[in-house]
Order: sequence, then C-alpha cells, then structure tokens
Amino acid sequence: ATTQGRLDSFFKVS
Amino acid sequence: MFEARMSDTTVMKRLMDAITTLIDDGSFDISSKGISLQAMDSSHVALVAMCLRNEAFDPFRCDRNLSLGIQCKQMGKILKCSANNDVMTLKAEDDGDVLNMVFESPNGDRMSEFAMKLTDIDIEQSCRDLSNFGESVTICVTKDGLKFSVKGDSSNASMKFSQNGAGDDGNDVSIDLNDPCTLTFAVKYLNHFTKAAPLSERVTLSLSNDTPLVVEYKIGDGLGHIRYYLAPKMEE
Repeated sequence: ATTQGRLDSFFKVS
Repeated sequence: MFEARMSDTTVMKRLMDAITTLIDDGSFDISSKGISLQAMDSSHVALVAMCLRNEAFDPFRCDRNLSLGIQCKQMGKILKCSANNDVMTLKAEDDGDVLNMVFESPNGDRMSEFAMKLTDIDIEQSCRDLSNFGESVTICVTKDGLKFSVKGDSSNASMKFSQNGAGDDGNDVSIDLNDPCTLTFAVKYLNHFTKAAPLSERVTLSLSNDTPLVVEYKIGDGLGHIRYYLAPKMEE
C-alpha cells in the first residue's frame, strides 16, 4: 500500500 | 505604481487556467523583473511556481516591489471578457487594494475596464485534508525508455515512450538519465498540470527517487515558465 507524501517533508516551508 | 501592457491576452488566459487548476488564490509578486507566483495546493501535495518575465510585456513598469493577492477564479472570469487578440493592460497603485485590467481591441474601437479587489492572503492558512485520492500512476524511467502504468480496480494500463522514438502524436521524446528511477503519483494532480499544455509545445518531467516530481512548461520564446512540483506516494 502507498500513502500520499506531502511537499512539507521535502521543502522547508516558511 | 505597477503598469504592464501585453499585446495579446492569450498567454495570460492560458496561464490563469494552468494556475487555477491547483489553487484558489495566490500572492503574485511583482518586481522589475516581471511577475512571479509560488503557491501550494490546499493539501500541500503539489506546488505551482510561475514566472512571466518583463519581456512578455511592453511597456512594463514597476516602481516598487508589490505583492498582489489575487482570487484566481475572479481574474479568470474577467479575462474571459477579453478577445484573444485584445491588448491587455494591468495597473495597480503601490498602496492600493485594487488591480485594474483594461482590454482594448487592436484597432482601438473597443475598450473595457475592470477593477478587481485584491485580497490579503494568509500564507500560513491551514490546509484541508483531501479525503480521497485518485488512482496512482507509477512512472518508471530506465535506459530503455519511460513507462507510465496505472493499476485500477477493474483494469490496468500502461504507456511506454522510447528514447529515440516518437509518441503517438508524432512528438519527440528525449530522455536524459543518470540513474533509473521509479516513483508513484496521484493521477489527479498530473491531470491538473496538463492544463498548462496550451502554453508550450513541450513538457519536461524531472524525476529522482524519493523526491518530488517537477513538471515544467516553458512560456513562449524565453518569456517565462510554469513549474509544478508534486510529492510522490510512499510505500507504507
């Protein structure tokens, strides 16, 4: 099974 | 004072369509270099980054950097009131809360004016969870080519593009590969990104294992670009 990743975990969101 | 004139509204219409597919409202940054935007969708899965250089306008005047909070749907509605070959002028005062848009027919016999209220956009606005995702597409790149495959409830499908071959529509496919990679994404978002296709004859997908996908469309001949970033699906 897969879960949808979020961009927050790849980019530092200010 | 910001004032920019574009000789043909088509690019702006296509650009707003390509942005509205992902976000409701965004902060458009205006500087002497041009207009840019960077915004995530409400679920923080995808991001759109757009830049339209000042060369896309003539004249382009920006005395002071501005951030214009624009409701994309509203701007789209106004843009629909213009003909494709209309000349468009955008105007905003440095401390104003309105973006003025003027459309003129090329021979000058018709002019329409709109004033759109700008909104304060809370960049930190809380995100809403999406309860359902579309089906997933797995993109696999090897030295042999590029393969898209989808496993549905009742059927599976796959499409393969070869490095030196041509797609069904005769468009060339070129692949620049360092390491083979396989990533899975929500098809729904890729469909959203295709909204930008009218802006460019070519799309570039950049993939690397365990990093977001980047989908880029160039705008015109060096006038700018629109890029989408999409978080991959992860194995549980």
